[in-house]
Amino acid sequence: MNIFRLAGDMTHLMSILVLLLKIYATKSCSGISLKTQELYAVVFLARYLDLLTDFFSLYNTVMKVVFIVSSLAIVWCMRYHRAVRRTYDRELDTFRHYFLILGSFVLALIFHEKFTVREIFWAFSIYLEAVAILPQLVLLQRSGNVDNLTGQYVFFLGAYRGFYILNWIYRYFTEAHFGRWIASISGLVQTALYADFFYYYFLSWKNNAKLKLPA
Amino acid sequence: GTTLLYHDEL
Repeated sequence: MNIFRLAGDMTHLMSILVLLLKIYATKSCSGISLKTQELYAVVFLARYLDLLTDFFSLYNTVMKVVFIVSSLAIVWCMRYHRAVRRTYDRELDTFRHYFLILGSFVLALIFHEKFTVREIFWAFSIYLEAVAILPQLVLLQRSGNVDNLTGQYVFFLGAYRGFYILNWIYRYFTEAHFGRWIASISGLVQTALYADFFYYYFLSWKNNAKLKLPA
Repeated sequence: GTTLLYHDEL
């Protein structure tokens, strides 16, 4: 564990806490893409298949459980909670995310560390996570002004993988044979997808204005 | 030898 990875995990946890706060405090999920939340639930379920078989550390296991439970709870809340589900922007959240699942799985069948079920599901989860934010970014562009908590949620979610890139650079230079090209390249693509969001987020912060993504 | 294919990262 290095400081970059810890910062990344804490930022990721922060994004989830901000989203839970938004939904719980405002009893609303307006501006949040259910499809992105569903993709993240698939990402964690596919990536942490080893949850019950391998044990690295208490931290590792606890964080995996937190990510899986929180992502499923958010999906459940947006689908079935009486008050929350009414605030879901169903007509704006129309990204066909099934293609993202299919595409990521096909890519994982081609590029993986080893041709085993676990490694293919792991690569699938890495590729899917890289594109999972797309429905959310599209929804933000369509839903005009973005409320603060939603903006902070997306910001922390994008920043966490940026910290992981620093972690991979650090591990590349400090560990003998550290080659995690699948995660590194996918992480670069993932962070790059947030580039324009980060730009408009920075502008809104600098001008102290409401965050607004151009349609 | 090849790195043990474990995923210690989240």
